Amino acid sequence: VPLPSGDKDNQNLAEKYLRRFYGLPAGLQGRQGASSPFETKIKEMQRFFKLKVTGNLDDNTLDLMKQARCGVPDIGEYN
Amino acid sequence: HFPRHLKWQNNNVTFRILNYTPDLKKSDVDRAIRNALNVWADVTPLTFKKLHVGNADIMISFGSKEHGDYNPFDGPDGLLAHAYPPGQGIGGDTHFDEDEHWTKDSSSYNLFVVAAHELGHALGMSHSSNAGALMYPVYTYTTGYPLSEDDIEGIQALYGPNPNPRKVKPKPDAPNKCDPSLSFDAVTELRGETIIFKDRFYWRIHPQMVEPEQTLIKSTWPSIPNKVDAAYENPEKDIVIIFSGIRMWALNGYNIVDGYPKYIHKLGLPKTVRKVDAAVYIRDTGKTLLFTEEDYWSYDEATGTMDSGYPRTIEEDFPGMDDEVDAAAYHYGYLYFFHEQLQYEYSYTSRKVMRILRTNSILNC
Repeated sequence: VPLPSGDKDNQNLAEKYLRRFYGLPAGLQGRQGASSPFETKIKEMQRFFKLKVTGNLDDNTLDLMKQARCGVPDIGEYN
Repeated sequence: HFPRHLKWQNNNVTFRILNYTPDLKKSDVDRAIRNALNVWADVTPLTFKKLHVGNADIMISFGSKEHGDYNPFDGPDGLLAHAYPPGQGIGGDTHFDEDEHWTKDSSSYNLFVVAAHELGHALGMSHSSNAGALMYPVYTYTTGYPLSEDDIEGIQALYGPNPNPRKVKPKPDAPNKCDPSLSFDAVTELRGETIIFKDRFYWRIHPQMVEPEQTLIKSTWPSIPNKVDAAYENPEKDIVIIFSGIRMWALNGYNIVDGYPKYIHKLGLPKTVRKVDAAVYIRDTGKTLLFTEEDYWSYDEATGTMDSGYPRTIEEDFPGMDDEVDAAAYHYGYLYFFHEQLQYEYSYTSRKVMRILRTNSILNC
């Protein structure tokens, strides 16, 4: 079932955020099931910010993604 | 640090400001950048020389959207700036998003605060997950010396300490919610959430949120001090009163009510009282209890006057409790007194302590 538009916007925001700051591979993220790259990266971000590590795009996580910040990735090389 | 602990091999680093934002006077930009570099120079052997022509190690510029490095900015808010780790060419270069509004005060976004963070990257610092560190990725306005112990430890691991250290007082790192010795500065309700103040931070506990959210006080309320002594909510008036020293602020939601801060003596406290340790509004009686050292007062919210016959001693009226209180809250007929690392659940009706818990059990520890 297509995501309701609000969720879709959040999903897009999250994918863009994770691509830029956590190295989520580009391209359409397939199923969001267990151990999908998307979920793995969400967990990485939740761990970094000491949020509850759920792998889900919950409110706390989304709130943080919307806050003004530095453009440098939170993990690994910046080239 | 970045992978391979990238750093400048020469401690004498050069920088050049290529262009200026129209949001600030040129001299303000120069001062913000110089002060931001001095923050790092204070704690390392690094020196920073300004060039006006040619290639410098750190080339500083303002640009918007795609600005020549294939790492485009995104318009107002969101990405504020970025910088590259030490190295040849683009290495060390620092870019600010011209679509932001750059300021030199607490309104967003303070150029000095962002520059100190970005120049940390230009020296080899990566992001910190410590919410009190300057290198924390999310923008938070702070006053005073911006480096925390975490930042200083990181930069000195790359370059060593300053051989002639200027006395700096680093900010303490963010308090750890599950530290068994944790004590609170103040606790209050705020429209159904519980707000717990500790040092420069507060935790926000929402009934639906499993994890408390830790934030710098200044990033939500830039005009209240970094240290809160006591706080309470009067839900009937939909205001929270914050006490710090001999002053108090009124918050309506997240906004400061006009006419504040006021002196705490306006409530009828004697001038000898210089600080309120804890405050709590008792919904059933309409009274606010104000605790200071071993005494407490009762303030009638409806008449706006102090009840007669006070102060009384905490020990006398709250048997089983400690004789001092750090913070206090009231839920469904129970008073919760926090003192050091213990929390006393006191039944207001049966007038006795029902349970003694760890202070941070409220933080899901």
